[in-house]
Amino acid sequence: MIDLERVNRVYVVGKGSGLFQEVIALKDLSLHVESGEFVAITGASGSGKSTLLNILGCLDRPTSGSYRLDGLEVSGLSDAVLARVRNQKIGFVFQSYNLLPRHTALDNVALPLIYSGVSRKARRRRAEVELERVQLKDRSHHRPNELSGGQSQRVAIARALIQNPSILLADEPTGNLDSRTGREIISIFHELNVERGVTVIMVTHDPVVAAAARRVIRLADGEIAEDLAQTSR
Amino acid sequence: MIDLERVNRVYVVGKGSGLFQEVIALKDLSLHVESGEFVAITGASGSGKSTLLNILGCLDRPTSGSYRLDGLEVSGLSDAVLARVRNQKIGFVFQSYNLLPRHTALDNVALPLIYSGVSRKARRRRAEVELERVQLKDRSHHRPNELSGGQSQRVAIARALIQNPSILLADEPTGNLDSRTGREIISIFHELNVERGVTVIMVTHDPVVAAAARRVIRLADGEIAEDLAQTSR
Ligand SMILES: Nc1ncnc2c1ncn2[C@@H]1O[C@H](COP(=O)(O)OP(=O)(O)OP(=O)(O)O)[C@@H](O)[C@H]1O
Ligand SMILES: Nc1ncnc2c1ncn2[C@@H]1O[C@H](COP(=O)(O)OP(=O)(O)OP(=O)(O)O)[C@@H](O)[C@H]1O
Ligand SMILES: [Mg+2]
Ligand SMILES: [Mg+2]
Repeated sequence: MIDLERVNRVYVVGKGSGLFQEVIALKDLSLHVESGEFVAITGASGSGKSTLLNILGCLDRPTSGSYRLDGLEVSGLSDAVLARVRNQKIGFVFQSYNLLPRHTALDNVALPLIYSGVSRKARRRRAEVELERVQLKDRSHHRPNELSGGQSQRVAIARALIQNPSILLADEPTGNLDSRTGREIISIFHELNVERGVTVIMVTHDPVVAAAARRVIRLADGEIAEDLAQTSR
Repeated sequence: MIDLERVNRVYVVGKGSGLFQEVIALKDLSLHVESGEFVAITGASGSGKSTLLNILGCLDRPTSGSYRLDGLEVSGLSDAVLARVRNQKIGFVFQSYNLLPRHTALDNVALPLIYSGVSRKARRRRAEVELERVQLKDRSHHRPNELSGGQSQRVAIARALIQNPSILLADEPTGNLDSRTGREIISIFHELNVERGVTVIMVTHDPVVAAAARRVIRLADGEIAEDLAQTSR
C-alpha cells in the first residue's frame, strides 16, 4: 500500500557563474494506491512522472512531505534499510534501462538475486526463465551494446521481475518496442496483477498501454491534473 | 540519393569458452531512396532497423554489398573522409541519444558546429534557436542527468538539425515523448522535408508517426518484408 502526502521534490541546477535555479518537479503531491491496483501515469514530457516513480521506488527522497510504504515511513529509514526494502518489495524498470555494460543479458537479469543470497546455479536458471518469458532466450550471452534498443528494454523488464516483487514500477516499459512485443509485455504485467496481486504502476506515453490499466493518473507541471478509474482493455 | 545494393551485416558475438555465434542482422538488402523522400522504417524489435540506419548514416560499414550515397561509394572512403561526409550531409538522432554527459544541453546541441569551424558566439546563438524549436529554451544549461527522458531525446533531435543536413536519419525519435510533443517533432521533420527538400528516414514503432511518411518500409529478420507508398497524414 502506497501513501504519498504533500510530497515536494525540488532540484537545484547550476547555471554557471555561481548562479543556481530551482526546478520544482513535484508540487505538494498526494497519492494513495492500494495493494493490487493497476495504475498508469501519463503526462507531458517533463511533467514529473519519472521523478514520482523514483520516489515511489525508494530511489530518491522527497524534498518535503511523507511517503508511507506498507505502513512504514520511508523518510525515516537509513539508506541501508531502504535498499533492503527496495530489493525485497520493488521491481523497477528504468526509462533508460541502467544495464551493466560489461555483463551479459543473463548476468544483468540475475543481478538482484545476488543481493538476496541465491546460489549461482539457481540465479542462472531463474534468469533463463525470465529471459525466455520476454523472448530473449537466444540473446542471453549478448552484452547491452550487442542488443537492439527493444531487446535492452526487455532485459531491464526481466530483471525487474526476477525477484517476484509485490510492487512493479515501470517507466515507459514499451517505449522502444513494436506494438506486438509491447502487448506481450503488458499482458505479462496484467497477468502478474490479476493472478498474483502484484501492484503495477507504469508510466507511459502510449494511450494503448494506458488503456490496459484500471486507473489513469495524468500529471501536469508536477501536480496530479486528473485521476480516473477506467475499465481495463 | 541513397543506393544500397545486396548489403549484408553480420555480427560476431562471443559466447564464452572460445565459442562464437554469428548474427545476420541484414540479409542481402537492397534499397533505393531518392533525394527528398520521407520514409518510415518499421518492424519488430530486433529486425535490423538500427543496423540499417547506422549503415545509412555512415556510422557502420556493411559486411558485404555496396552503399552509394549521392553517387559516392561509401565503402571506398577512408574513415576521415567518411566522418566529413557524415558531418556535412547527415543529421542523426540515435535511439539512445548519445549525449555527452558532462556537457549542458546547449553545448551538446552546438557540438557538430565545432567540427565545421563555426565561431563560439555563432554556435551558441544557433544552438539556442534549435533548443527553442524543440521547446527546451529553459533547459539549455541542464546536463543530461538533469533532464527528463523526453527532454534528452529532444536535445538529440536539436543536435541532429543544427547543421541543416540534407539527410535526416532518426531512430525512434518520439519513443519517449507524449503524443502532443511527438506530433510537434514530426511536424518539424515534415516542414524540413516539404519546404527544404530534406530527405527524412525515420525508424518508428508508432503507427501514428509512420502515417506521416510517404513511404513505409517494414523490416523482418534483416530483410525488407514490405515497401509501400502512402498518402502522408
Ligand atoms: N553489436 C552487436 N553484436 C551482436 N549482435 C547485435 C549487435 N547489434 C545488434 N545485434 C543484433 O542484431 C539484431 C538487429 O539489431 P537492431 O539493433 O538493428 O534491431 P532493431 O530493429 O533496431 O530493434 P529495436 O526495435 O529493438 O531497436 C538484433 O537481434 C540484435 O540482437
Ligand atoms: N536531476 C535533475 N536536476 C534538475 N532538474 C531535473 C532533474 N531531473 C529532472 N529534472 C527536471 O524535472 C522535470 C521533471 O522531470 P521528470 O524526469 O520527472 O519528467 P518526466 O515526466 O518523466 O518526463 P519524460 O516524459 O520526458 O520522461 C523536468 O522538467 C526536468 O528537466
Ligand atoms: Mg521520464
Ligand atoms: Mg533499434
